[in-house]
Amino acid sequence: QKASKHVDKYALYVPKSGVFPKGFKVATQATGVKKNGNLDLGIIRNVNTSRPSSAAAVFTTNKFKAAPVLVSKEVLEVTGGENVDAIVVNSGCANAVTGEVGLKDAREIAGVANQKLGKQNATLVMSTGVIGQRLSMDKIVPALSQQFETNAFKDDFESWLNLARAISTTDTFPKLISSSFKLTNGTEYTLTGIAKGAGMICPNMA
Amino acid sequence: TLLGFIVTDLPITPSALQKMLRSATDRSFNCISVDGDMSTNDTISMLANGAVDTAVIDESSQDFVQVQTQVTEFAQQLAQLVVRDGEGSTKFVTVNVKNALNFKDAKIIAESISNSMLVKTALYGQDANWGRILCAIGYAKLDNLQSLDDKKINVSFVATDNSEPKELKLIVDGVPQLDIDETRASELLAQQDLEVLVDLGTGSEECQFWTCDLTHEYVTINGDYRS
Repeated sequence: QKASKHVDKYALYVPKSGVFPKGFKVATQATGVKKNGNLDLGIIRNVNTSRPSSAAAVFTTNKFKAAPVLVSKEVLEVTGGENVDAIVVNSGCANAVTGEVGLKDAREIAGVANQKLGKQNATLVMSTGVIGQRLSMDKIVPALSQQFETNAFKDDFESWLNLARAISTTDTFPKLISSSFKLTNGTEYTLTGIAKGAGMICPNMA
Repeated sequence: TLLGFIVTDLPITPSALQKMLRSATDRSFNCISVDGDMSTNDTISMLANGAVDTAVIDESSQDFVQVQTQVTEFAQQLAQLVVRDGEGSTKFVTVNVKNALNFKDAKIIAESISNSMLVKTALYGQDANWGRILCAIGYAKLDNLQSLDDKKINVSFVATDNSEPKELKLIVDGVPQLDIDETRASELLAQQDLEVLVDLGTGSEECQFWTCDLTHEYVTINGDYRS
C-alpha cells in the first residue's frame, strides 16, 4: 500500500507492551491458508474456572450472512451467552456464500474446539478473507487440534500481538489495545481489544 | 471485513454484556466507513470471564454505566484504528454532525458524507470542495427533511493540530463562502487528520463518524483481491 507507506502506521499505532485480563490465553498458527505463509489461525481461550464466563456479540446485518456468523449466533442463542470459553478465528478465507458445506465446516471447527475444552456450545467462530471459497479444513482442523494438544496457549504480549496478526488480511498493522481501569470500589480490571479490517468496511451490526 | 473482540476479567451477566456491547458498537464500529461496503462476516464479540474477585455486574449495578462508558471509548479506539488502516488511505477524517433534530438524522447525514466517493477523493486531492459535502448532505436518506434547513446549515473544516484559526468556514447559514482562504484550506487539508464539521442548527443531537480518503491505491489493492 504505497499511499499508506507515506506514514509509518505500524510505528504509530502498534503498542510495544500491554496489560491483559487475567484468565485468558491465546494461540496462533500459520496453517497455509494464507498463500504468503503468514499467521492465519488464532484462538482465544478462557482458562479461568472461578466463575462461568459470559459472551455477547453483534453481527453483520448483510442478508447473506457467512457461515461462521450463523454458527456463532446459534451458539449465543442456545447458551444465552453463558459458558462460552473460546473464539476461533481464521483469515484468508471468509467461508461466506458457501452454503450447507460452509455451515458444516464452521460447525466442525467449533466442534473441535468444544471437544478440546470438554464442553458443548462453548466456542464462537469467525472467518475473514476471500468470499465464495470453501475453507481448507485439511489445514485448519489439524492446526487447531495441535494448538490444544501441545498446550500452545500463552498470555504474554507477543502472543496477543500475534493473535492480532493472525486475524489480519490486507491490514498494514495489527490492531491491539489494552488498558486497566478501576471500579468505584477500587478493584482493578482490564480490557483488551483486537480488531482487523482495512477494506469492505461500513459495518451496521446488530 | 471487520472482525474484533473485546475481553475483560470482570464478572458481567450475559444480558448486561450484550447491552454494553450493543451500545458501544452503535457509537463506534457502526460509525466507521472505509469504502461503504458491508461485509457478510462483520462480527464483534465480547467475553467476560469473571477472574477479578468482585461482585457480578448487571444492568442495575452501580458500576454498569461506568464500565459501559469505558467499553464504548475502548471500542471507539479500536474502530478508529480500522479507519486509519483503510486500504490505501492517507487521511483519517472525523465527520462531526451537530445540532441535528435527532441522533438518527445526524448519523444518516454523517454516514452519507463519509461514504461519498467524491468527498473522499477531494480530501485525498486536498481540494476544499464544499459543494460535494453539501451535495452528500442533500441526498442523505433521511425519513424526512426536518433536520435540514438551508438557511441554518454551516459547514467547516476544523484544524486538528491546534493551529489558528481553528475553524475554516465553508458555508455560513446556508451561504457558500466564495472567498475562502485557499492557503489556509490547503494547510488544513495537508494534515493527516482532518475534521469536517456540519452544524445543522435545527436541534441539539450530534453524531461523529470516522472515514478516510479514497486513493489510487484502493483500486490497486482491490482490483485483484481473489488472486
